[in-house]
Amino acid sequence: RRQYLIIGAGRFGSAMAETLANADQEVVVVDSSEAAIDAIVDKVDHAMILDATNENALLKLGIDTFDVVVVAIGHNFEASILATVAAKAAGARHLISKANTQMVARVLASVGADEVVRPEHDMGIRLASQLLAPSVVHAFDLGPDHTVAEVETHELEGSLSKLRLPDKFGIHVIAVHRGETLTVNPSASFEIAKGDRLLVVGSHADFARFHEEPL
Amino acid sequence: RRQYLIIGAGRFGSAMAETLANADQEVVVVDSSEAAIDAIVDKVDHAMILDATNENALLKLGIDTFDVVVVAIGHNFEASILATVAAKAAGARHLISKANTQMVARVLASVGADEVVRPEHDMGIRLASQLLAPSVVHAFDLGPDHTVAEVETHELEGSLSKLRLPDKFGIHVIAVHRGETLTVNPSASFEIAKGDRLLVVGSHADFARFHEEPL
Ligand SMILES: Nc1ncnc2c1ncn2[C@@H]1O[C@H](COP(=O)(O)OP(=O)(O)OP(=O)(O)O)[C@@H](O)[C@H]1O
Ligand SMILES: Nc1ncnc2c1ncn2[C@@H]1O[C@H](COP(=O)(O)OP(=O)(O)OP(=O)(O)O)[C@@H](O)[C@H]1O
Repeated sequence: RRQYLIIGAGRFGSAMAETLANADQEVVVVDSSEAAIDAIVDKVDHAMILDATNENALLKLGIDTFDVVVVAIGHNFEASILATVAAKAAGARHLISKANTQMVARVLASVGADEVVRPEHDMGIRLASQLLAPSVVHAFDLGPDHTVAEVETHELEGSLSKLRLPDKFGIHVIAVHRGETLTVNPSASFEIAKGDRLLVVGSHADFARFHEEPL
Repeated sequence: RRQYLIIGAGRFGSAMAETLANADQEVVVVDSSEAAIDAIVDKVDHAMILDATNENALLKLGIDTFDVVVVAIGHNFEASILATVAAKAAGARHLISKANTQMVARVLASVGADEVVRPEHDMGIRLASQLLAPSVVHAFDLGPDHTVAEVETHELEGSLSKLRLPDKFGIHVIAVHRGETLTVNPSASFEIAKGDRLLVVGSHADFARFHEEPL
């Protein structure tokens, strides 16, 4: 059971705190806003009103006892930088800080944050990457561990031997649908073209990976 | 080459537009703010100043010709709802809308958005899930396609046969490090305990999946 301290219970900090608490981790949340604390107090182990720019207050929390500390303050970038500096000085072992802009992200990294996240920016990249990845037309379970799916490849092109899907993703192409033509058990030299629909099989995990990766 | 329309060039919309444009997709961006358009115009195919609540202006864009339309307006939730309704009415085939709150997310889903994202909230869940997943102590490449890594399991417990890592993740446990003891080639009945360090091998894709999944 690991211990997490979340500084700032906005949308990002609250979502982290609730997910960790639901997984039975020990979660402590602090925020300078009473309303924010009221909204989260029943969902975590401890929630306290605290100004994270107050270094003494932070020290009293025993920051070095937490496995992970998250500074989830956004708009108030002074507070987010001060809290990051203070948390690191108080011995935070692994510090994740949220930034609203690239400039603040660079400052947070240089003052000691171990990880910096920019939720809006990072989610934009992630969603775009998922759109670039193959899309599932139909899928069903084959036994408890495997997925069979028809996927549309968008930008995937090249011979099957060059694409090496089994090696890279654990995915086997068992048929290729092009217009009216179905090629079953395509050979290694078969050339995939844009718009082809592939019938693939793989474990659930392999399939999810293939589905989320732009190729 | 697919065609994307991004309505709203804030941090989320711009990150999506740039990622798609870098992958050679056709990207059109509209925003009511001249400053936002100036910042993105050199990175995409077309960028125009447009008020997305103006249904006629949206219609002139030929919304139904895009593979994906993204309404990336945040704070102004009236505009984001109106743009979503207008885009759907204009024939948007696949519509993704961004919401800043759960309430707005529900409205967007009910007025026809095919997907609704809440970047701050979703990123909080995602980051928490990654923290709950096994963490990598060391890792190196074994040949071009495989990863060998020592991972710390945090919450992973149970016998190897019950955990079924090869089936679920394609990952093989080749040794278990507990305190001073190393057990090589553990049997199926070997009980993994919290804090154990596992030496695992798998393809790059399988390993990344294992590393990102809470177990
Ligand atoms: N000095 C501070 N000490 C503690 N908490 C703070 C401090 N400054 C701001 N906060 C809290 O951090 C939380 C998140 O910050 P804010 O709402 O400014 O950013 P945001 O980018 O909108 O956040 P989110 O996207 O997570 O909702 C708020 O609940 C706020 O009360
Ligand atoms: N009616 C509208 N038509 C077109 N664009 C709009 C309209 N209203 C707002 N926008 C644009 O949408 C963009 C993003 O919106 P806004 O900044 O309000 O939300 P945000 O939640 O802060 O966004 P992000 O997190 O993506 O930065 C801005 O560039 C803004 O100019």
